[in-house]
Amino acid sequence: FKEVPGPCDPEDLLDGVIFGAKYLGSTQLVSERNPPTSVRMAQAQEAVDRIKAPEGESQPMTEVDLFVSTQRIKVLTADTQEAMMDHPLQTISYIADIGSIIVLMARRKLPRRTEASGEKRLYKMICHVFHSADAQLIAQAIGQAFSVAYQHFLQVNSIDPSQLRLRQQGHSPEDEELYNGDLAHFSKQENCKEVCIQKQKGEILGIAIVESGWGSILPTVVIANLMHGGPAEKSGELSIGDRLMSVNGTSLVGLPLSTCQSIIRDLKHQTEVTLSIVHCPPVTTAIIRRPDSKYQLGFCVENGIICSLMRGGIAEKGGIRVGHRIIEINGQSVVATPHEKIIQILTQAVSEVHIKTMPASTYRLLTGQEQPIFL
Amino acid sequence: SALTITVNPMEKYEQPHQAEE
Repeated sequence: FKEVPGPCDPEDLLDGVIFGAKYLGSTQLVSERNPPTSVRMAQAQEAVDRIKAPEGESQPMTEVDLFVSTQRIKVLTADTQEAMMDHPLQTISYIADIGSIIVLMARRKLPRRTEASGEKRLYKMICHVFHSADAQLIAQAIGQAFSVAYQHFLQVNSIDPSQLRLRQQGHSPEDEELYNGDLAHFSKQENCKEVCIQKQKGEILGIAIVESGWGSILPTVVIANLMHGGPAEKSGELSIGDRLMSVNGTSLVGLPLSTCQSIIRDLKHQTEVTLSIVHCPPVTTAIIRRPDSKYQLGFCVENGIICSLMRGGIAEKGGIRVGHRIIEINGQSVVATPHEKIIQILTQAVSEVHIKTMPASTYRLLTGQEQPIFL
Repeated sequence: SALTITVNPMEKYEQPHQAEE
C-alpha cells in the first residue's frame, strides 16, 4: 500500500489515525446510489447550509476526535473518547471539504417499503459536518484510507486494477447526463423578454451579431457589440451576449448568420423594432466530466479557439461550442496563455473541468482586434 | 473556497447488507 499517495503513512491507516476537529452537527438527505459529482456537491452544500448557524449567530460545536482507518471512521468525544458515531468505511459514500469545513457522507439503506418497484433504490445519507483548520488534510487522509481499503479489496479478490480503471472513478462518461447551463437558463421565463426599440426611419439598430456556435443548445445569433449612441444601446435593454430569438415576429432560430444579418438590415426603414431576446452573460460555462485522462476530451483547440467537437463526446455533453474562445479553465484565465500551455492544462485536467468560453468573434470585438459591422 | 469531493471507490462494491440499517 506504499504506493497510495496522501498525508498519512498507509500502514498507519490500517490501525487508524486520529485528527482533532469540531463537530457542528448532522443531517439526513435521501440520495440515489451513485449520484454524479455535481449532485454530490449540491448535497454537501445542502448539508453545510442546514447545519451552519446563520451569520452573526454563534455556532454550537463540540470538540471531537475523528478516528480514520481503512476499516471504519469513528467520531469520538475529545474528553472521554466515547464513540458518538461509528461507520464502516464501505458505508462512507464520499467526503467533501470546503474551506475549513468537512462533510462526511455515510449511507443507510431506506426500508424496502419506501421503494416503488422499478425505481432506483434510494439511500438515506447521514451527513456529519465538522470544522477544522486542517479540513483539507483530514479529507485527504480519508481519501487515502478509501484508496488503501480499495487496493486491499482488489488484492483479496484477485481483481486486476487495470481492468477497473474506468469503473473505480465512478460514472463512465457514457452514462453521464447532459450538462447544459443554457438549458436551465433558457427555461427560466425571467430571462426571456421582448424589447421594443424606437428609431428614425433609415437609421440602423446599431447591433453587431455573431453565431452562437455549433454545439449550442439554442442555435441563434448573439449580440456581439452595440454601437455607441445607437438606438439599441440607447434603449438600455440589450447587452452583449443576449440571444436574438426573433425580430418583429420573424424567428431567427436556426438561420445562417448571413440570413439573420439581412433580416435585421431590412428593418432599416421601420420606426419601431420588437426584439425577442434571452438575456445571457457574454461568457458561458461548460462543465466537462472526465473521470480519467485516458478519456478524450472530444474537442480540438487552435490558438485558444475551439475548432471542432466530437459528436456525443464528453465535451459536447458538457456544453462546449465550436467557434468559442476559451477564457478560463478551472477559474484560471487563459486569454494570454500560449497554445501549448492551454493544451497542457486541458490534457491534464480530470474530474470536473469548468471551462468558460465566449464566441471568438465577440472576444475579438471586445478586445478591439476586429471592427464591428453594425446593422 | 472550492468544494472538493472524494468518492469512496468501495461505494460501487457495497453489498446491500453492508449498508447500515
